[in-house]
Amino acid sequence: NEHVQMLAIAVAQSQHHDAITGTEKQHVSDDYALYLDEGIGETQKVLTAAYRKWFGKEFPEQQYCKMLNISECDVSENNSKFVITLYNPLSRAVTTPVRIPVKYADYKVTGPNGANVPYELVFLPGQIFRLGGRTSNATHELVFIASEVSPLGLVNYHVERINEPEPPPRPTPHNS
Amino acid sequence: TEEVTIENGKLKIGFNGTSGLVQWIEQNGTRHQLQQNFFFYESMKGYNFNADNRASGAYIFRPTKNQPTVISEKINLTIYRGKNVHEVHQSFSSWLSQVVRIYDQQESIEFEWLVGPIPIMEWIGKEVITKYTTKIASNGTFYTDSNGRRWMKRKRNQRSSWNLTLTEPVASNYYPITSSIAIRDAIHQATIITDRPQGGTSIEDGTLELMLHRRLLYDDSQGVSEPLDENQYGEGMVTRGKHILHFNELDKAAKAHRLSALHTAMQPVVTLAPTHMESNEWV
Repeated sequence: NEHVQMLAIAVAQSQHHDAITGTEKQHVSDDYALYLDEGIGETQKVLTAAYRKWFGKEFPEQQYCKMLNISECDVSENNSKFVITLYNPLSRAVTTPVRIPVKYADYKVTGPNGANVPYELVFLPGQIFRLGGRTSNATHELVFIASEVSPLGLVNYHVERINEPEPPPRPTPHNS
Repeated sequence: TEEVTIENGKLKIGFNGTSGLVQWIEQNGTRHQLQQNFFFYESMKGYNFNADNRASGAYIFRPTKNQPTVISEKINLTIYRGKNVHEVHQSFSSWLSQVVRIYDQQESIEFEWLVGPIPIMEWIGKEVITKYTTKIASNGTFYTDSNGRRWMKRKRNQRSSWNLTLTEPVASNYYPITSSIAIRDAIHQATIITDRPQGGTSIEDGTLELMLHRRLLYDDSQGVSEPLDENQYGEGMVTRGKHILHFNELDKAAKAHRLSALHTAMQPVVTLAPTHMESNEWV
């Protein structure tokens, strides 16, 4: 409860019109972002505890990829095997694409019932590589479709990097 | 310079092979005009240290001209066609690119834009917008959602409860969008679903424009006493996000909007964890 409370306090504090609209000085805006980040970080523990209740206590510590907005994710870039877990908060089944930044390699994606899941590697937009502050070595996104995740349901996918062939050259623009 | 098309069994999107811009959308065998491009409004600087004319700033959106400036005339396209997804990567400038993508069997188009750092070498503040243009005869009317619950009807250059003196032809028509903005006529509706609250409007019939990012150089003297510059490490911030566009016959628009807006606002929570287990052990 205290983990959720930390996010609740940060979100409550962000109801201030300055936090919503950005009408505050930069260092105040940075503080709002810091509190929200701390609060969101705490909720990873809530998900881990909940998943361990359902999947057993050996279920690993859950992590968000908080840098997806710059296509960076430590877990998927630096582990040859990892598990992606989706929780569907809606009261109806959803089919949704899953996009995770990875290095170029051959992967094997295994779905909930042991079936092989077809995936694709899509190259990242060129501008991503010019962003200051991005330290990731991901060059592609692993894309697959999570079909019919049940209402308020949980599903996980096991991903294994099989081997790492030389990545292909970046595609040349069509009409450069 | 031949036309570029991507399709997914439900939709087909055409890109002009010379300009690189989205040109049309084809659905159920019928082709409709759909264009999209990025522009920026030049920000008002204010005068006499804001003693009178107010600058565009954290509280105020105030362009110097009513016409926005187009960001690029020539766009590079890189195309990806896969089983689950078709994508066209557009590069508008060193600080602005976009991926237009359609997933297999989906009836919506995803525009994922990446904007920034906004350059200010001419010392001009910029307010970057994306603009979607259709042939929908919207007749000066558009709709923005109120907290994701219901549509608010908006009439260009008017207010529902008082006679508006139009001093700011652009800014007066910008409204807060929590999750969606739409235009419609008797036949079609175009709906844009956002992944965060933004400002938006329909300045001309058939168009929708939304503000994505701003970099301003003067305080608007409303109390912050700091320009909205966000210059971490001396350069501007970068923002990345998505718009989901639905182009529907009128009687299908409400369902498409509601299901998609809820799915966007309450996406599945994705978490990762390293493991040593083989897949069969894990299963």
